[in-house]
Amino acid sequence: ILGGRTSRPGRWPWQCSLQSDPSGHICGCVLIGKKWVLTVAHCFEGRENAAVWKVVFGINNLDHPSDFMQTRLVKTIILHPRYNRAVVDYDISIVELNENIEETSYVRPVCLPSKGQLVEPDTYCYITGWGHMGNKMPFKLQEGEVRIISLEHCRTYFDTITSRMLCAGYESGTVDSCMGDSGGPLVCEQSKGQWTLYGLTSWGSVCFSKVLGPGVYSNVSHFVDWIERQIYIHSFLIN
Amino acid sequence: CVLPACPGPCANDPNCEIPQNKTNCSQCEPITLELCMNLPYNYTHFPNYLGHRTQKEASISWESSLFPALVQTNCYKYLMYFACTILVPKCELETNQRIPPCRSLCEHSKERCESVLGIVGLQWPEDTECSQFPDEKSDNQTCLMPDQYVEECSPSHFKCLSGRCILASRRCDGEADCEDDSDEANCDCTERGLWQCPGNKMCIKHSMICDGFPDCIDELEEKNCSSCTQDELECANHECVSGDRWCDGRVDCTDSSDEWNCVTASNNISSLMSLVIHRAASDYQVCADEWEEDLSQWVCRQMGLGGPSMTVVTPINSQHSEPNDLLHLKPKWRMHNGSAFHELLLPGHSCESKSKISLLCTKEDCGRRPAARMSKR
Repeated sequence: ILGGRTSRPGRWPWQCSLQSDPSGHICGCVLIGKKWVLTVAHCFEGRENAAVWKVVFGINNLDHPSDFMQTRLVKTIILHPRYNRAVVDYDISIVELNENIEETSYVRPVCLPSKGQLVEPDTYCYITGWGHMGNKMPFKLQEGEVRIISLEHCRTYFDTITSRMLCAGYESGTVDSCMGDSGGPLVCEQSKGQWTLYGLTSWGSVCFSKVLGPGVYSNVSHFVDWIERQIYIHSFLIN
Repeated sequence: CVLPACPGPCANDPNCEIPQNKTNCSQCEPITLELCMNLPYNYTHFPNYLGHRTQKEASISWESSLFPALVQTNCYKYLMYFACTILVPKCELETNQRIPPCRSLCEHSKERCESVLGIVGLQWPEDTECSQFPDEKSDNQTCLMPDQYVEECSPSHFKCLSGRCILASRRCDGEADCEDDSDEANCDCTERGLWQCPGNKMCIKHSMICDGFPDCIDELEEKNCSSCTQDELECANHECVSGDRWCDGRVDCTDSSDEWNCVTASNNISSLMSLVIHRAASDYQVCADEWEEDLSQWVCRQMGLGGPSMTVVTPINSQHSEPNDLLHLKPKWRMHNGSAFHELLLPGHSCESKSKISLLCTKEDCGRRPAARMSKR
């Protein structure tokens, strides 16, 4: 996260770290249910095998396992069938954990938007992650406040914006996500104290350079139906 | 190869299962990187000159998106060719040797294009130090130089009439990227091998028609996609499945859509409604005989509403519902743990309690975080 700040432990209990040996942290991810996590499809390019992955919850400092940390293996990776590498469209995937997490103050699911629930342009939301800060990779979880940008305005920066994407950030690019944040959450506070997931960090311009522009996120509202169906199919139909 | 029989250098040889190929296998592999599919050679050898061990790694590398973007700036005519000679180096089939680009090709690419990268704060990729490549004038080592047949643009580019290469995603995007606007000419769908949505001018690939995903306005490309008979129902991917297999707890459509939305219960307190099962294109209510709270949780979880539930048993209004409008729990339903709720139900039984189930499901709590810890100062 560029232009953000270090988060207080427990502030984003749905944030998780998608890890694969020997690299360790590869991408961010988001807890949406006791055994269900969302992330982006491009994190699995070249590593489609579920066996090489693990998911870590309840940590703030990647380098210091905390008492509240929970680690799970990956049972199933469900990539969106329309994920398109060339223009990074339909960049979303669902991860089924090998067993339920235990809900604590430090490990909790975020809300999904209801069908058709969209976030308005100019709303202020938060992005979080352990990705590049422009000059180094952090150990501690970073958070940054970004503003939602309309798709029309976003198209003045990028010409491959589709309705499956959401743009957020600032013209000057001062607060933005970066490599290593992919798959992490863009959340907005709805009714008092309740946070909803509207975006998954997906792509943008080169974030450690002078190229400006907002960050581009997978638009979770567009995929709510697909997410709920996949969870239902894998919970009740595939046995 | 996945077989352990193919050690080290033979691991990438597609024929390594053939016994005599275990050791003296070919180390050349066909080029699969889309970016470099129009080179004057078809075989490559890994690792490449950027340290990538496989083509897969090269295809998701930083350089494989940097170079096509840089080619658009027209900084050097043979930049794409140079990029491919280091991303997917030529492999000499006879000798299994990797053939490098000549030093002058590297130096010309770097001289002309490195400064362009600097403008946007990027560096030339580290591993491409030109001194590592042979000097075609002095060394007698074979190296690659472009000839007049070399394609300046990759298959991932569109070539302007002026000769410039722009990314294919910029073709017909409504903005002229070529100096001569040629990327915005002949843009109607058919000329680009695409299908035009009725209503708006949007172009979609033919493969997107009747694929179960909405693209055009009003999902017009998903209409009239199947010819199901009278007693069949249409799956989301337009297959036809006989109506009596709809919501029977077993997946019949290849996309499993015959088992979606089979159960309806209310999810807000104001409109408590009967639990309804949509089976074989008819709606049924559920008899209250032997109902237990676990079942209410089961139904709600199946609908993605794992929060607290409320069950109400209501007498059957005999005027409005026929006995066979009711489904009854199977005996020993508990043995079906983990399957879909509607699989536990049978038609055609009498309902002793003459009552039906109404159910309210709620969302699990979510999106809350612990209050900040109070620490005295």
